[in-house]
Amino acid sequence: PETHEHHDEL
Amino acid sequence: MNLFRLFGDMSHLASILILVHKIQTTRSCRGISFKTQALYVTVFVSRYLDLFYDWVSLYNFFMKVFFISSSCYILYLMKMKFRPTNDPSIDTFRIEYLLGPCAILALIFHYKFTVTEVLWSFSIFLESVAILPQLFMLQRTGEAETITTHYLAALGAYRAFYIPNWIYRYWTEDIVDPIAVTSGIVQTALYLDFFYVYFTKVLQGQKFELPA
Repeated sequence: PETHEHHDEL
Repeated sequence: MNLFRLFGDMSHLASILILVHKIQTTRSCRGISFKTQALYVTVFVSRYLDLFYDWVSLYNFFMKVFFISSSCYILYLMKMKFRPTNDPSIDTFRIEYLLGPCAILALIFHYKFTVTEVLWSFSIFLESVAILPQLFMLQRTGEAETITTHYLAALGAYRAFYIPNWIYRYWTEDIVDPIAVTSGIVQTALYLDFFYVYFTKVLQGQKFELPA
């Protein structure tokens, strides 16, 4: 899986 | 967005509203740790710096603004409006033992070595332990007003909902955020003791009291 650098969670 | 995350965010929102309601109606912040509340302001401010340069969604924007402003408002209520009801002598947890290690962890574990990313990591680590002064205070006094326990339960539920959200996102979007997941699990685990007493006592109509 990819780690996401874009923080879309609060 | 999935339902787990939405329920989590709504619990988080509810917890803050419960806390403000408790302070306003009892006109007192007795039983609330100022240190924990100050740590939450630190968490939100260091994490939501991306408000200035990154657009996620309208929902995301308003929630971030709400969390920053409501946490600052709670500090105002505790330090100004209802200051006499705040008793620092029982709020004795040493927060430097939380801030220091979180800063070091953030310098070691982050996704990019930039100021905002390191601050983001710091906020994630700090959030996971920010409740400790509050739980420590509860442990010390051995009891809590029922409304305060509802606040803590909603806050714990918020963290608990994020775990199925990450599992769901792993399966459906094939993404995983190891920093958020590990600290999120730690954070949820810190509530287990509290939840045990909450379910066995408060929800059965009894007062929240720890065994002597």
